[in-house]
Amino acid sequence: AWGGEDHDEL
Amino acid sequence: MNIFRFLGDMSHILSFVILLLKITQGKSAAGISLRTQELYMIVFCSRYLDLFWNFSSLYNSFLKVVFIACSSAIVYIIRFKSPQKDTWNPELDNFPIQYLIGPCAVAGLLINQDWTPFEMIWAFSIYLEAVAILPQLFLLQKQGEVENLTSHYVAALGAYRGLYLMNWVYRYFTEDDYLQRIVWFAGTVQTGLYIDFFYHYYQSKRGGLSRPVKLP
Repeated sequence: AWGGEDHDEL
Repeated sequence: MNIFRFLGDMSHILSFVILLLKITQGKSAAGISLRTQELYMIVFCSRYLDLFWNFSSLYNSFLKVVFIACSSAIVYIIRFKSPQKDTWNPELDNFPIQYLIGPCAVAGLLINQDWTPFEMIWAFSIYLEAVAILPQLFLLQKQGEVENLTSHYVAALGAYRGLYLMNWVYRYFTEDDYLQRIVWFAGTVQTGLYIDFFYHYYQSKRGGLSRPVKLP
């Protein structure tokens, strides 16, 4: 995974 | 998704609509800081790199494209398109944005969530967004008086992150494993920078008259 999966906000 | 976050995103979209209307219909970028718009373009182009591998929702992916497109269009119009480009005053709008980008890049390297390259870039974009409004606020300060549409633009932009603060409080109390200290800290700083502006904005709009917003 390249990361950022849990940043579900803009 | 909750009402605070939805209203926050709508307020952010409203700020783009107001600014795009102002510079396309008004044919002038007077009072608008190109520096701030360039910072926003950097923020969105860096934060939304994960467009290519994270699809948390169509809503998210769609708005990421919209925000990148709008911020790029605004920079393009103010920089290259006539007659707007002639209304931009580089002497006035001269905030040294390298002093914002540099420290945010270092902070992104040192303080991020998972030490992957994207997380460092993501943290950089969060920190940069928190301070991106500074060139705009400095420009307004220099001019003393704020043109009506510009004041609504800045107010919508401030409201967007203020609503996000409420969204984070809501999520903290309703979701179990929700923890985003980086964005909580940066979002608080970002909203804090608007407090002085909001005070003068409220004062000027309070009487119902659209008296111009005066900054001391």
